[in-house]
Amino acid sequence: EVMPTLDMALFDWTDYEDLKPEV
Amino acid sequence: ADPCHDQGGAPRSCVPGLVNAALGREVLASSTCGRPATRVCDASDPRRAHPAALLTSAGGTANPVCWRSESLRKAPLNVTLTVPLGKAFELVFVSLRFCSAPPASVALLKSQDHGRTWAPLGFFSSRCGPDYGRLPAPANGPAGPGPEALCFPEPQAQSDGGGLLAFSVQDGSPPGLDLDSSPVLQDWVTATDIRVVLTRPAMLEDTRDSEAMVPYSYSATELQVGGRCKCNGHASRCLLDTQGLLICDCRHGTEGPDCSRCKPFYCDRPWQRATAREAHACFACSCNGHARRCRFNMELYRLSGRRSGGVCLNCRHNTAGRHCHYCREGFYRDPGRALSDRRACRACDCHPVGAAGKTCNQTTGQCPCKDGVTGLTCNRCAPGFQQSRSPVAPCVKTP
Repeated sequence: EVMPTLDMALFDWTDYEDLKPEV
Repeated sequence: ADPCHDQGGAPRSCVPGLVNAALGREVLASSTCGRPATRVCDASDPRRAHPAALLTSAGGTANPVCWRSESLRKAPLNVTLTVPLGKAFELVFVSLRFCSAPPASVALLKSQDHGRTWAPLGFFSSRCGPDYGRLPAPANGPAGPGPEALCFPEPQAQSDGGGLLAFSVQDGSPPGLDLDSSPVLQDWVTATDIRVVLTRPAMLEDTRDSEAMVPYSYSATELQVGGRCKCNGHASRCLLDTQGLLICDCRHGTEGPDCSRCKPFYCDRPWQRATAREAHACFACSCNGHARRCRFNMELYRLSGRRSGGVCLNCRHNTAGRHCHYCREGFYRDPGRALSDRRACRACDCHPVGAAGKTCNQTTGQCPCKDGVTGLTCNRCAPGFQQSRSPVAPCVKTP
């Protein structure tokens, strides 16, 4: 079973702003 | 045919041919007649000039053919002839033909540093002790283990009134020394310059009273320095470089005027002189095409059984290691490409959220994945997991 790639838009960075990768 | 490689292309010892290293070289004479002009010698008139150039010219139609010193009336009576050879040569013999009665005492010197320092090769005298402070040469050659400057009999006058000074490097060397295996013999035969010191005229040998001395001048021609351009077994010829300097046409990965060092990238082994048995070529470092520089490490060389001591410097194309043979951190080996390929190392490209780090397995390319994440770059949730909204735990178990 091939799973979909992680969708960056779904992540909530509210509490993890410092971990947010630069796009 | 390549003298420096065999038919299979393997390196082998090669040496330039035997030449007269003095031929065409400028000779510096401490005294030359003709200034001011005399009845028999006028430096400004080619028909009556006796310049030092006649000592090393090819001869032919020149007339006169002999160099001549000024008339020497009182001490000092020595005259010096110096021939810079232009580079290091390995001597075989030195000879000088006298056009008049040969001197009673002659010293033959060599320099190995282009005239800065001098060492004797031999002396030729009827009075070795008074003139040079030496005993006459023993019949069997040097008594010691190494070569030595000995005092030989003076050049003998010949029937034509002239004479010949002849010196072979073997004259001062103990029998049995082999040039390949004897560094002292290699040192003995090496010279960049030759100097002949005409110390004492023959006809004044018994004259004690300087007032009674008959004016005398030395006269000579054909100063020959037989030898081979010194290339340490790594070249079969010498050439003039762009500046007109004589240099070896170095092979075997060597360079320098005498091929006395390895070329910059050819330092996988230490430099050595070639011998008849072993060419001792310098080998290029093994960097898989990813480095242009390397350095030699003696410890690694010893540890390898004296086979390889090169260490690549500044590996490019994201490679690393002594031979640029693996990928640097953050990159992994692409199994579909040769190690020498510029793209042999690919970026790990670990997912910024799914991966627990940026460094992947250098062989497989597998990034370290967080729980529930899968894929080479950790960019998918594993079966039984689904994406969450938390970047800390991007995949959670499916309810």
